[in-house]
Amino acid sequence: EMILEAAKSITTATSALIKAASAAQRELI
Amino acid sequence: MPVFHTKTIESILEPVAQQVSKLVILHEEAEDGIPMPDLEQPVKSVSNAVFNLVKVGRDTINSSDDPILRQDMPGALVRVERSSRLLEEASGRLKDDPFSPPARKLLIEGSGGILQATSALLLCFDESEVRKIIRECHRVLDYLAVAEVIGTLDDLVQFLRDLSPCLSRVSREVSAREKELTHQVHSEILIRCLDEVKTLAPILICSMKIYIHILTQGGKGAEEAAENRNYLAQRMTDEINEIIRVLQLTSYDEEQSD
Repeated sequence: EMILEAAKSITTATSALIKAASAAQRELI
Repeated sequence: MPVFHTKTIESILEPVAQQVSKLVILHEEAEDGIPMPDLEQPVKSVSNAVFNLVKVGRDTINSSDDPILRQDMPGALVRVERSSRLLEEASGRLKDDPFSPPARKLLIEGSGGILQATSALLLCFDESEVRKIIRECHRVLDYLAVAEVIGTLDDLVQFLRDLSPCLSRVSREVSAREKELTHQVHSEILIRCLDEVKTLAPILICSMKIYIHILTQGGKGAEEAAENRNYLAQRMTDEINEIIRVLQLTSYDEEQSD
């Protein structure tokens, strides 16, 4: 189903965003 | 960590659910010690994906004949869009001030919002798919309800022609659904009920044949034959009703009832 693919794209993009945002913080810890 | 009741929903949401949890913990621990990197590009990717989902979601709503989906899905789409805007705002503010604590909070709120709204959307879609299976189950129940008025072989042939494709669809769809569930107990109940239905169906047809045969031979023993047929039809009805009940359960229901 297209809606499942579209939802998957959102969660993939959100994961990438969080990884980018967390990277600097992780270095600090 | 939330519990996702199908493998498809789990595969879509669990990776990001873990990330959101980590993000919250990391920011609690790190507070605002170091600047946040430029998030414009990754936020743009989320916005594009949200734009696409909203488009696909609207197409799904417009093409669906399910009034509940048509009622519930727009709200979930609005929530996804709203969360995406929070991320855009967070990214804009962090560009101005990479240490901004409110912007970091917006980032966490937006990410969590995306997770929750996407989860609501997928649940809404999944429930609609379940209602399709339940509609098929109700068709089978409707046919089983007329088993007791079948009095000739011609009627029995027609009964079989009507029931068989419906029963095959239920069998195929429930079997696929069972494999999708993450809740082991629900899955096992569906397998057991489906096996029962498959075993009972030919026995019911046989009992209907015997009843008709007795009628054409003068009717001696017809009452017992009818009782046997009705008993089998009722057992199949009970199994189908149990399938309908379990199809509607989610892991959350089970936890609440516990």
